[in-house]
Amino acid sequence: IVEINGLTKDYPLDKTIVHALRGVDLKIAQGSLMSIIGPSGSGKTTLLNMIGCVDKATAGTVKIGGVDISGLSDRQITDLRLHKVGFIFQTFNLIPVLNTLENVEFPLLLMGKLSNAQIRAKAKKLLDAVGLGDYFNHRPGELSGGQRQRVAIARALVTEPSIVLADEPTANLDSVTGASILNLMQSMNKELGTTFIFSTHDPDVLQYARSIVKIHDGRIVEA
Amino acid sequence: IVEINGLTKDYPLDKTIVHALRGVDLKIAQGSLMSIIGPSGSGKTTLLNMIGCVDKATAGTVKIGGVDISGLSDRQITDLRLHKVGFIFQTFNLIPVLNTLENVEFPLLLMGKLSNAQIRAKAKKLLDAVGLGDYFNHRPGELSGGQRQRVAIARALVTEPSIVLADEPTANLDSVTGASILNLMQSMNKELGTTFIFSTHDPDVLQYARSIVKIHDGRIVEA
Ligand SMILES: Nc1ncnc2c1ncn2[C@@H]1O[C@H](COP(=O)(O)OP(=O)(O)OP(=O)(O)O)[C@@H](O)[C@H]1O
Ligand SMILES: Nc1ncnc2c1ncn2[C@@H]1O[C@H](COP(=O)(O)OP(=O)(O)OP(=O)(O)O)[C@@H](O)[C@H]1O
Ligand SMILES: [Mg+2]
Ligand SMILES: [Mg+2]
Repeated sequence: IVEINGLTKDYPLDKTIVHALRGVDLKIAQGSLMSIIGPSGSGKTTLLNMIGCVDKATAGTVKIGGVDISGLSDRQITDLRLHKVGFIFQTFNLIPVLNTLENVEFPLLLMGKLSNAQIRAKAKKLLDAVGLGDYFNHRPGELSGGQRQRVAIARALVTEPSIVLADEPTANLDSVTGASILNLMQSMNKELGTTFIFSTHDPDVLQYARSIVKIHDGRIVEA
Repeated sequence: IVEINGLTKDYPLDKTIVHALRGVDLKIAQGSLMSIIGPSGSGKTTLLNMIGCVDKATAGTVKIGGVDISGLSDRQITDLRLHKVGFIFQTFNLIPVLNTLENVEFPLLLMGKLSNAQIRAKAKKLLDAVGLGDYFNHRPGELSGGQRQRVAIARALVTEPSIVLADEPTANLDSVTGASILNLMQSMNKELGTTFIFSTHDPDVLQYARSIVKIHDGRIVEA
């Protein structure tokens, strides 16, 4: 479902260039539970950003469902990011002025397919599943780090996208809470065929992954 | 060096009150390597914020070096936070317009005790020690999550404070990088007698801790 060829990403910085990705080739089958591991600074977030159309590549191609994303208009990219690809950001990126429930309802409201009552029910159900049933009215600044992380997780999953990009989704979670999140993702994978691509430093996540890819200095070193 | 009695922190929220800390008693000896563990949302960050004078308690006392911090003026608190207590925040809190080197030099500049050359040398040495020797001129937005975390770590350690509060300092780090950070802290503890109080979900950190405190729902459950 995701096909990456010769993917290269350079960040120009003053007089130097940071080569964040150096020609990455990767095929990810639909329904995968793939984990990308590698040292801090090795390119995991950059790779996920390329797949999630958050940023443009310097060279190489990313195909999602057979479609080369570099050929898409901004409108089509926004559409892809709303309907097809869910993103759990390493820095969460919650909307500070909305509370927990509103943050999770937001993408469903944008999609405009369900009634407000259906949207509210869907959001509440997922928030209960990640252990935030008592925190609907907290705003992000009124939550703990791991609670914000779980709001970001719920928001990415609530639209039931085909592909979920999860950037270190358990970094701020204790092992018990983390396990419940991973179980939730595992059952979405099983029942809905959702493709999960994790980046992680957490050995527990690797227990759930069916394929593991190692990245080092912007290159894949083992696949 | 830190003495906590009946520490209580309530957050009023619409019509409810969140009881984040419910009467915590804790004594932390000078030179400790203490780890606070507990589920997401259990009160770890709130506890560190109380010790670090980032926020005021609802009830109970915090004494640092025998001094009740609730009696201190804002001026004295700023002084304490600059000279005595280093804080590695769960959300890093770096200054976005300064680059890595400037972020780490900043507290030393505020202290005004060393020459600019000495400050620069000290900051560079510590940044090398956390593996960021090639990233002096990156601004926080131009760094990976784990790199930002290490800038936050270097900034807290560069003033060689008596007490370091580390809120999930390895959350965004791979195990090799995390281990080098913990080794650095261990040698500061050994050579300078620095007191370290970690909050963590990372089992590797527990290997370095000499005492472990468990918190659950705002209460200490094992000490
Ligand atoms: N400003 C606030 N208003 C209301 N509730 C708050 C506020 N800040 C924190 N809380 C609540 O206080 C409780 C403790 O939060 P705290 O950040 O100390 O948890 P934590 O143990 O650090 O969690 P984590 O491991 O997820 O970082 C949480 O349930 C949180 O929702
Ligand atoms: N805007 C930017 N300008 C310059 N360099 C950048 C920029 N963004 C990222 N980098 C660099 O690109 C490299 C890869 O970053 P990336 O965020 O992908 O790493 P990562 O594997 O996700 O690391 P972590 O595990 O710490 O989150 C890093 O060395 C980083 O400093
Ligand atoms: Mg990253
Ligand atoms: Mg916390």
